[in-house]
Amino acid sequence: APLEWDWRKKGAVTEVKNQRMCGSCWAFSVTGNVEGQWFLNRGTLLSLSEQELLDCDKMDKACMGGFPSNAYLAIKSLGGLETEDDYSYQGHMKACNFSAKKAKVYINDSVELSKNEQKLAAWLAVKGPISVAINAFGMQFYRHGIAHPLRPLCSPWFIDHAMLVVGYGNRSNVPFWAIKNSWGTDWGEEGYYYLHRGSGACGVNIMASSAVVD
Amino acid sequence: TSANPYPWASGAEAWEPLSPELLGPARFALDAYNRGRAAGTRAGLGAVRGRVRRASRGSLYSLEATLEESACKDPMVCQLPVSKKTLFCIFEVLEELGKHTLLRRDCGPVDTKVTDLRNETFNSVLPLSSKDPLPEEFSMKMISIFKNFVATYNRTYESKKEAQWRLSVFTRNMVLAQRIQALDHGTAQYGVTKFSDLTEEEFRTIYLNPLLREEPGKKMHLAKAVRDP
Repeated sequence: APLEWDWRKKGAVTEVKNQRMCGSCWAFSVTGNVEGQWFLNRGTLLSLSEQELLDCDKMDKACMGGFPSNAYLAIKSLGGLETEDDYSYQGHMKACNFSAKKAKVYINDSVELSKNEQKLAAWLAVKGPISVAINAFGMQFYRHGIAHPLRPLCSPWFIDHAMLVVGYGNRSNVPFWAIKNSWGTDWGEEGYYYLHRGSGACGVNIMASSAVVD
Repeated sequence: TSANPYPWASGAEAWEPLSPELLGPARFALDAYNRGRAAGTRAGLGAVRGRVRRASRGSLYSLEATLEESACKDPMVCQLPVSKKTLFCIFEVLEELGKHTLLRRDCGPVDTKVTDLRNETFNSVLPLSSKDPLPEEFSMKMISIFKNFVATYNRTYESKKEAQWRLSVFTRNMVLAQRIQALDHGTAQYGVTKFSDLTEEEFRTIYLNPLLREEPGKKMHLAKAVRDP
């Protein structure tokens, strides 16, 4: 893996979004990943619809939570994702209003990624932003800097929040993952969370995945 | 579990120092921690505080405790007097029909240096026990920070009672943020955020995704490793 990488600088990442009072992080994590995959494979960055997943992905539970792995299957079986403009975010579940005619992107498959953080970094640099899920310990009060909570306080077995890794690097010799969150830009570092890299901090390496666009 | 939408109305969630009611769940959590440990290496309870949420069928106890355990695992080998290791633990114990179940056990060593520093910070700025009367200077400072928070994040509350409750949640959260800060190995700064007036339960219920810890998702096949071009 290169020493550092940032997909934001390469135009593969849309603006930070806001899930509002709804546990829909899983949908934002997945649309962020598909946005990156579509950009890398088709050259166009589109902001995609989380509301479509909230309303139409019946394997998941909208604001009550969900799994990226289920969401990829839903996108595949629905026939794609509409854009944010066509199917805008409401922050609560409604009747499914997906129209295949309006779908702007599709995916062919989804894959689980390695739990080795060095291999994850290498994958990210070549293939694009990665959907991850972590233990959100301390994030309620996170302001900035590289978080590295004590392992017993941030156990990898209590995963409860999905996000999108968009890059990595080092700040004053402290290795970090740059992670796009979905709590708006008035949280963290302009909406981003920086987490220690290389120690399996908060289980960041446990549930890494990506869509595949051919 | 879902968050009580009007926690300020019941007042049932306040953190309390160890009371007879908390003793049972605390002992149960300690026993669970010590299970399988040889006599002489078992941990003992230090400071404990906790809170309880009651539902129709049972009660959920959230406990924060320090445990003291001998740093020597084998008394046959350790001849010299050994120092004690302090652990900071978070336990969640569910009591249903008189039966206890341990739902959460997160323990980590508390570095002495960190502990001292933390205590110093807390003693000088933040009183730790919810039973201690807050020093006036501290209360005034918190009110001022809270007013700033309300203005910054455009918060409105339904009543004075709710505002008062939110101030107490905010104050407890500031203590918690300092504790998280002291126990972080990285460069992160913790403090006031737009979520600072929410209880931990409210935050978890509203913004997080509890499904991720409860069930396995659909299995996907493994990605091929990338190759150096």
